[in-house]
Amino acid sequence: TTRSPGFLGLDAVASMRPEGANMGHDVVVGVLDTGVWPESESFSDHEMGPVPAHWKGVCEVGTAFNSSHCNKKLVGARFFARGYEAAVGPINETAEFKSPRDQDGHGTHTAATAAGAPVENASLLGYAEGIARGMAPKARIAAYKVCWVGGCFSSDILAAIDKGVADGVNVLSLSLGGGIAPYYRDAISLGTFGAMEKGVFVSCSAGNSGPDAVSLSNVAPWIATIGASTLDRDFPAFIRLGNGMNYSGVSLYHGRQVLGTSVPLVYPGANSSSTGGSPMNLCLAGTLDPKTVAGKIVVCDRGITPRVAKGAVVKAAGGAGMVLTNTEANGEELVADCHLIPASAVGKKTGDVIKQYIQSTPNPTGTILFKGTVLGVKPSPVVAAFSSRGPNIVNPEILKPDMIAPGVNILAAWTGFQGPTGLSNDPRRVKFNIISGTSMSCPHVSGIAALLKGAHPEWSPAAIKSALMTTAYTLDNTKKKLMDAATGNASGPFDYGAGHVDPRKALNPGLVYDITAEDYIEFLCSIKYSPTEIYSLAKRNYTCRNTFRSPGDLNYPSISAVFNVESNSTSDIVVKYTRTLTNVGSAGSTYNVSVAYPLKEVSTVVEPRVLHFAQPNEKKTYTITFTGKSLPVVPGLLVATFGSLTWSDGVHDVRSPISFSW
Amino acid sequence: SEGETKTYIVHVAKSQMPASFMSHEHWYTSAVESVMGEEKEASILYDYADAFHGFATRLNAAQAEALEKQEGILGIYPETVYELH
Repeated sequence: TTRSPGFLGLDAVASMRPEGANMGHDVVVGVLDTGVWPESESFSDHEMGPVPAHWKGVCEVGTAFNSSHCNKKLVGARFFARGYEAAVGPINETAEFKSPRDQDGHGTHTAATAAGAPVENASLLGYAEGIARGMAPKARIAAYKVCWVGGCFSSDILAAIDKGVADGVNVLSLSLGGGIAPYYRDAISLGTFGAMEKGVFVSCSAGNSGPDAVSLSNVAPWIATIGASTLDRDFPAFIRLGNGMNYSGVSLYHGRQVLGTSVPLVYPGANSSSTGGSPMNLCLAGTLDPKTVAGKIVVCDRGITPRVAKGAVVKAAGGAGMVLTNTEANGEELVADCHLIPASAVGKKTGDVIKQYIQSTPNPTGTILFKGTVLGVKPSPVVAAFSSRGPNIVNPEILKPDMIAPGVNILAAWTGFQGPTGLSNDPRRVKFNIISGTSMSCPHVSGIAALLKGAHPEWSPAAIKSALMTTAYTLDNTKKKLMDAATGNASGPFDYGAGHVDPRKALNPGLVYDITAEDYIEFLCSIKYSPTEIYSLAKRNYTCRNTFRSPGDLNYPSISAVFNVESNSTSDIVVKYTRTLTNVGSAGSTYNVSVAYPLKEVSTVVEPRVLHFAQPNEKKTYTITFTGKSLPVVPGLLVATFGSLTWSDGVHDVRSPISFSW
Repeated sequence: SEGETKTYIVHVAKSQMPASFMSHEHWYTSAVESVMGEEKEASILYDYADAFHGFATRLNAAQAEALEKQEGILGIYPETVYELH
């Protein structure tokens, strides 16, 4: 990617000694996705050392893919299609690559984001230009193709995780998800439990179902659940109306048809009824009358069809350009697209103003002015409106998502098979594409985890996650609380978890909250899983020791205090958790605790308040007792407020977000 | 419908493999064929051995129910489809 390495401070990591020097060259990142386009320069093995000795993976042969497509960067490539073919029929090899080759682009993008090699002068048609590189540019990539034209099937996903573990991946990156299910029924939870047992760090996308609450996927506590946020980069495209007013939008359009002069402006949905009205406002295929839109800039509302598809519909109807307006669901968040016609995406407020102008003016006109790439945008990062939100409905005692990372308008490598819009009628072929999603934020964290694994090979997956979470930040580049693009207001831990990942600090966190595989099994005991269900995950008979008072006792780097209110009760509710910190810093360090919490609703006591670590790897335990007021809550309705707990030795701030829920 | 064949992920307790089987693959195939009646050829799509213990196979609902009752079978769950984020 361009910009995000700098935005994350990774440019400085390489010079950090000894932590940053390794750059993850012994680490293999397994990416479960749509495959890989091996010819991309992002997978060049120039100046790469020998493949790590522990690696047992292979490069599988299939349609347009052979063993020579792997190298010292792309060390493995496999495909898993038996479940897919059993469900939908044999793959038509003239239409779909039955091999690790990626025709979609998504898998190439995510793999390159995690661990792509540096590529100079990368851009999408001139946008986002710079040196593109993965977060761990020395780490190795193993591509496991599990997603096909018809979807990603659980039997294939489980097979890929199983094989990835056997191959020797150190990090697994999964930018996909499904609905919510118990851990023993969910292929990703099941498989990644086994991966975690073998020391594999697992990063998964949180989902794009935001800003609705309770919209997360991939919430198992052994998974790092990653939400998405913006970079300090934008692609402005201004809309100038005939009345002289200018409005800001974004676009990745690049072409000859730049609209220098005003052309007529039309909103096909102008005559829609207030109850939903005509689909013309959505610019769905076949709904635009060429007589009405030819030669005009057409205003289309988001919804139902992909954003870029609307541009293609307008183009087919003879439109000169498009203004794509957000609706209530997207608020003011602007996602840029590489449209086939001059187009700009605008927020709901701007969209409403433009529609009002069209409806109130006899001959409305406008033009679109493309300004290219702008850096240093403030505020940033901002939580993406689409990023899925907590609380965690499966286990409210585990606060999710875990953290956020860049996932809006991310440039990375692309397939040579299809154009940047993914539309069949897009003839363009690009080496890099700019796309958005928690799919893009997940591999950022996977790559950073690879860096941490390279720097600290002895750290467990839980220690790596703890380092990433306890060093995450919650203030943007204007020193204000991270904003939510969906509301324009401050966001909270149900939106960003511990905060935005900070790789430099994560390399040297001071203390970590470590968790063993047996701890996770005790967690399963605490959520009352049956012996059979536990066996499915643990792969062995296990007699619960019931060491946890509640699931919240899992040694998680964030804290979720759940006050279970009994009807008509007026007495306070006490929740007590134990946590254990491991010193991964220097000997002889003393940490003091500070707690921020909502004084009106909760009181909090931490014991002890000072922890002294005489030696590295020494462990110290503390308890935290929350006493919550018995709030008059409505049954079934969750009331939540937030705080934080920080252990500090003056150098390291080991911070845990706290959610309080009634 | 009852007769519709779907992919199921079968969770097994590997340590409970009957001694009469030489390998887990034989056990899985035999277990599936024992519930298939006339259609004797088992379709084992995957044999999971490292991160997870079990296999994926094609069954109808009645066959899945019968297989779940066999010793060493911990659970059987139908295939689900995930999506890219």
